[in-house]
Amino acid sequence: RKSSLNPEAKEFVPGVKY
Amino acid sequence: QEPLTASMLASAPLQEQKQMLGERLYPLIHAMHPALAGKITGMLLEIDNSELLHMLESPESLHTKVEEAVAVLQAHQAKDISPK
Repeated sequence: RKSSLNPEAKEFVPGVKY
Repeated sequence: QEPLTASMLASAPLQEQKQMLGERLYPLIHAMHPALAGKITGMLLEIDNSELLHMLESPESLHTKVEEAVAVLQAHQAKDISPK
């Protein structure tokens, strides 16, 4: 099953404006 | 923290919504994969909010999606490392 998730997605840092 | 509801989310500006969801998802994902938590959360935040809300309510669906993200990351990194 091909995943639709993007490995290049921007990293989320808690407390930092996403 | 009170559970995040759809109406709470809907009342926030769009950009804030992703932030709110990320703040809730991150600790759950960090408990599973500390080293990749930021990356996995970022990947999941690209999914639409209604599905993310569902994952916050259903640990099992969150767990499935996190494992999927780890697999995608590992396949992606394997591609980078493999000799060209």
